[in-house]
Amino acid sequence: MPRIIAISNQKGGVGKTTTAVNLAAALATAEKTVLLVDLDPQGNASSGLGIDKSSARPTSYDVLMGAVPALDALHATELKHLHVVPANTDLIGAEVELASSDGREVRLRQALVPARDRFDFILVDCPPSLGFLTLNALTAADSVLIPLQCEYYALEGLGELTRTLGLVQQRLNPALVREGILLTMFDPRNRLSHQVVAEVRRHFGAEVFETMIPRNVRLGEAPSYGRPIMLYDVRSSGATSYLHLAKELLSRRRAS
Amino acid sequence: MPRIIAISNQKGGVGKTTTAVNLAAALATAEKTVLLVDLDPQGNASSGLGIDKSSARPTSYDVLMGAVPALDALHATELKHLHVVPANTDLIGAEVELASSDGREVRLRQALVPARDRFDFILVDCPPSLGFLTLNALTAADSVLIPLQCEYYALEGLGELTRTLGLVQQRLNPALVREGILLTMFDPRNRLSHQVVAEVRRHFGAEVFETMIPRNVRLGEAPSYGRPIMLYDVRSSGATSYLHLAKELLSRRRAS
Ligand SMILES: Nc1ncnc2c1ncn2[C@@H]1O[C@H](COP(=O)(O)OP(=O)(O)OP(=O)(O)O)[C@@H](O)[C@H]1O
Ligand SMILES: Nc1ncnc2c1ncn2[C@@H]1O[C@H](COP(=O)(O)OP(=O)(O)OP(=O)(O)O)[C@@H](O)[C@H]1O
Ligand SMILES: [Mg+2]
Ligand SMILES: [Mg+2]
Repeated sequence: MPRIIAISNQKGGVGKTTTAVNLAAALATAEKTVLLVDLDPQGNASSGLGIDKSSARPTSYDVLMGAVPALDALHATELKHLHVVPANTDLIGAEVELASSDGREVRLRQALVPARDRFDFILVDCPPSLGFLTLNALTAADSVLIPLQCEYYALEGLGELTRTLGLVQQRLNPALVREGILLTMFDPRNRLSHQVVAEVRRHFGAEVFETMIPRNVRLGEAPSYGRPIMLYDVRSSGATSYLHLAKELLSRRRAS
Repeated sequence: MPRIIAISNQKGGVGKTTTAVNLAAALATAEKTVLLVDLDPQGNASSGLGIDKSSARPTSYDVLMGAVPALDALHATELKHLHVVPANTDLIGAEVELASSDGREVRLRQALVPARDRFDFILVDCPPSLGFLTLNALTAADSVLIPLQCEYYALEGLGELTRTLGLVQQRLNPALVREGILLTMFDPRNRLSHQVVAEVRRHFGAEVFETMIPRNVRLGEAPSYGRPIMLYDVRSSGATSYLHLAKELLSRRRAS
């Protein structure tokens, strides 16, 4: 059963962090043990889970550089079964510092080996690019979950992402599979939303999760309180949809 | 009078491309001659103006590598006074190819010297990062316009962006000034939107444009027709707000 899932899409603002935080929390409320690795120097997933980025140590930078084993970089959250390896802007330096070292793309993969047995799921939040940090996540991962905003520009980027995943499978991680495409910020009042959904389901069929995440202002409010949606407003459509997503992910796992 | 404006924010999905395309078009309808340089490998600004990225040549990659002068890479748009230097995924290779060459951050600045006298404004759309491509844009620019989505995570990233701008001013482009912060995707029904606006205006005062861009579905639809908002739906709140922004930008220029 694959354990490490990268949450990736180079298009910005499509809901990567919102999905990483809330899917991790939903799995944790379903009694799964979950680790969320924040691999974005913006550190949004860290603050979205209430971590104080200015003081939290060690971070994913220390883990990537091999200074600290992953299991020594776990930070607790309000959910018993959810831990996080936080990020801050130190991560920006990692690419330059590792530029000349061999096997720089497999750093995270190696660092997470001891963590695999401790957790049911390890989710990795990626920055909006296909560079060094994202390549580390895709090389460490068993599968990749692609959040896709129901907008035109987001659709445009899917081809490039699929090409990159093919290259990663060829050269760095032949076992990498696609966990699925998750449609986010769906607005039923908006014709464009429906058009994007129809086009993605036509092209990618069963690879697209049944569950869609609706546009829900509560999902935007929760991070300002440092809490996942289940702890901020469990009755919201945002919370319900991420709980559905967790169920769908778990039932797909049993089936495969 | 500064002529080159970089549109930058490392946070993804905040409206950089939507602002670059529609501010450029609004200035062009005000009879200003405008060049939009697409410096994002996603090439969203290019397709947002109807350019076929799979075939358009030369591109911003050719200009950055010095293979083609900027004035030989102009592509016409539906607006007489608006030209674009398009982008495609070739741009991803530029950073690696220029890795060991001196003065790699001033490539765009040098390439745009002959273009300065041909246009009233040159806008540069940046990718969601503070890496090589964005540094080229910030080094070439006279000023930087920062689109800021009315959301919590977008607010978090502002400190990092301000720090980076300080470094660019110290080391690469002492003349760089802040054109202003533009609040985008403002939703008056949403308490979080109002909170973010109040916080940004309190912190940054007169640096924040009076004009705010409302959330308007027509802005999301226009790119799927390859047209700026003025040509897609000139009566929409999206079109009105970008026309206001162009007026405000021009009147600020006269005042300074
Ligand atoms: N379903 C939703 N409904 C409403 N708001 C949402 C939803 N999903 C995400 N958001 C908000 O939209 C913004 C973008 O989402 P998020 O930051 O998760 O995207 P991202 O892909 O991680 O961005 P980046 O590319 O910068 O990493 C955030 O402010 C978030 O709170
Ligand atoms: N004011 C607005 N109202 C509604 N939708 C908008 C608005 N501004 C932008 N959008 C839509 O939101 C999405 C994000 O905007 P856009 O792509 O311009 O952001 P960006 O900062 O350029 O993203 P990236 O970080 O990927 O370059 C796009 O699908 C766009 O069509
Ligand atoms: Mg994110
Ligand atoms: Mg963009």
